Amino acid sequence: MGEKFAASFAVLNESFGLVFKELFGGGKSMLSLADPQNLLESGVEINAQPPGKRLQHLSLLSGGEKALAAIALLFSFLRVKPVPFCILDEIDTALDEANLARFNSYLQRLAGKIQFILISHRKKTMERADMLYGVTMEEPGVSKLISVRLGAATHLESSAG
Amino acid sequence: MGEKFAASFAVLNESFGLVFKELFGGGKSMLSLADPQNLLESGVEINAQPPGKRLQHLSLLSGGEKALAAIALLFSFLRVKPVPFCILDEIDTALDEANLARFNSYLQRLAGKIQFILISHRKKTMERADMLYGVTMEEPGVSKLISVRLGAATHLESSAG
Amino acid sequence: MYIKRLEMYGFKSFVDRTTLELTPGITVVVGPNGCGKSNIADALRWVLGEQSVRLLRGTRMDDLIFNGAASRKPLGFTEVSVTMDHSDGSLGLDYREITVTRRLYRDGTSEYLLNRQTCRLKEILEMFMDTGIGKEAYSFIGQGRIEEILNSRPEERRLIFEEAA
Amino acid sequence: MYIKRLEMYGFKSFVDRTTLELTPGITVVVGPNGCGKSNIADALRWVLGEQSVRLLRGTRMDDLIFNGAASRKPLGFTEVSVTMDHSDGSLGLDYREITVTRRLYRDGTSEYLLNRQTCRLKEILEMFMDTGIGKEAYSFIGQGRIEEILNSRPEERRLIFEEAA
Ligand SMILES: Nc1ncnc2c1ncn2[C@@H]1O[C@H](COP(=O)(O)OP(=O)(O)OP(=O)(O)O)[C@@H](O)[C@H]1O
Ligand SMILES: Nc1ncnc2c1ncn2[C@@H]1O[C@H](COP(=O)(O)OP(=O)(O)OP(=O)(O)O)[C@@H](O)[C@H]1O
Ligand SMILES: [Mg+2]
Ligand SMILES: [Mg+2]
Repeated sequence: MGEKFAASFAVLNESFGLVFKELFGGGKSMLSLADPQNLLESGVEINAQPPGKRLQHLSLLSGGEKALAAIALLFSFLRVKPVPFCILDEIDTALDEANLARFNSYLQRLAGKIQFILISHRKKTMERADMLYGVTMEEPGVSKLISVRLGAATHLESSAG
Repeated sequence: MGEKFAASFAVLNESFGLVFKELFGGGKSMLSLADPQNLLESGVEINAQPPGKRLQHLSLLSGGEKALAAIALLFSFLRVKPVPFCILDEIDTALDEANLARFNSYLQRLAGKIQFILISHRKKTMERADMLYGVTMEEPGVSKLISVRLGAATHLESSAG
Repeated sequence: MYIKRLEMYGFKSFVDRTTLELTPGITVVVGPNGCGKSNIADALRWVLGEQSVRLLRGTRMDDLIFNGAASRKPLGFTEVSVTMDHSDGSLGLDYREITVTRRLYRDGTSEYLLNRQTCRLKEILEMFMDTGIGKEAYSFIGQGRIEEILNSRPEERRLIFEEAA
Repeated sequence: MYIKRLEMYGFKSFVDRTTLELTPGITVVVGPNGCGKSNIADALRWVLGEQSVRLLRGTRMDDLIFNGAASRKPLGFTEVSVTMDHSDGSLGLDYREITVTRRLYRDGTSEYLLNRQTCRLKEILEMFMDTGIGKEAYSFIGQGRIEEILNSRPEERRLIFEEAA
């Protein structure tokens, strides 16, 4: 049981290292066991070092860096053990344009194996949609769905961006 | 003591009602005392009803509506008891364009009495700046400040937006 | 396996019967604050078996039923159906297509259907067991919750790791 | 009363001496993720007397001192100064301009100066008492914290109301 966990842990750690580098465009990251002698119960610690920076406690990362590190962790799980579909509600809100672009490229790579449904108000994310739905509330308190052609999407971002 | 609180509470309640309407472009809101018989200890409850919607528990508001209601509460305090300066770190992130525009207009009105320092990546907010500072990290791990002319600001938003 | 369609009736702000046809690729939902985007995510979560009212952003289960608007009366029940393409057989069931339906009445009674046959919540949860489907911080990331993946204490994180392991 | 200038040396990622000249109007700070914007807010908060390491996003006070970068060694101390225009006399002191300086060394020792005169933290805090200056959820809203104004329980909210009352 402990050995099984150790084996999967090694796989997850490698996955996290790779995904982190892709999303941050560099840097490094590592998962470590708080108590390697106690594989059955040990907690897991996360170390993240954005490019050019020193390895620091997670709490010293910026808002956008934390969001991207969390996305890297989620994606690294999905790479190792895909789930059929994944619903993500505004997870790209804190990312600057450079990080957002890398996030969207990576999403595209996972989208072969996993069906993604995203809620977003970022233009770059909308541009990656195979299908785009708009939700409106013309009648107060009543939601209405409209399906949107991608040309019109860039117009919609001006109701958010 | 209890009477003093009751008097200020009435003033805050009226202020919140007004600011909420301005920021939401309608709707209504109310603060109420959980225990009006016990002015000295009663907690304060918040009721918010965006335009066209029913009065609902705060938790049923959307992410952006909650952010705007919180901004309304903060601004209503500042209106009643101004503080000399106020530092706001990315409080406009969740707002759509319509709410963002109203937020920025209201900020302008308070800016006569209160000095605001905002961190933002929203273009509409940058356009309201009397002074704009950019922060960069060309040398990894080392922050550098550059002061920015407003024409260049719209360019900067494309590093965030 | 992927979701082909989501149908909602009387679910939160979606008072009128609404159908989303989905692509196996990437679907993006957009719109202004408060228009109902997160409500769609809640509907999907709920029909897949979510029992935590807190994760559905309510205080009581009947918060999920449309509770009225300016020119609309509250409804007495809500119904959501999700239809999945199951031609890969990954759930081990003998259907090419699987439809899960969940209904909730104001008096608190619930109904569950699997391919139009009445069933219990237990059967739906068992069907999805070990697939990760519907799991918080894995298959669903709620609004404002992405950073929680990092915040949880090392021991809590362990549970997520065991899920993925 | 308003802030004229903020000067930082060795504060978090601002290793080099940096000066922000501020306007009494609206100043907006922009830039990519992780470049140091929130660190500026932390510097201002800290020099005004913030004692909570948690509100300064660190785990220990010396997390505030520049701890090195690829081609830079860590520093041994940090110093931040804020200069305020006080021509309205609102703090009740007889200065037209007030400068508060705070220094922290790696060994944990601190120094405080008021208009270049050594003083204790206590005097700085007393000077700002009842003005709301430096108060969380009033004068400072940290990143990701705006909604907390709504989340606090009714009894906690009471404290904020008494502050404003
Ligand atoms: N049971 C219900 N009946 C009617 N309306 C409801 C019900 N529950 C929630 N709502 C409404 O749904 C709206 C919230 O929708 P939702 O959270 O999906 O918004 P959103 O599009 O995600 O917005 P944001 O961009 O701000 O996150 C609220 O205005 C709320 O009044
Ligand atoms: N003591 C320190 N020494 C050196 N660098 C530090 C120190 N403390 C924090 N940092 C660095 O400062 C950076 C964070 O800066 P900050 O939080 O101000 O970013 P930000 O511009 O607000 O970004 P975002 O837009 O993502 O919120 C981190 O990358 C962190 O490595
Ligand atoms: Mg939402
Ligand atoms: Mg920040």
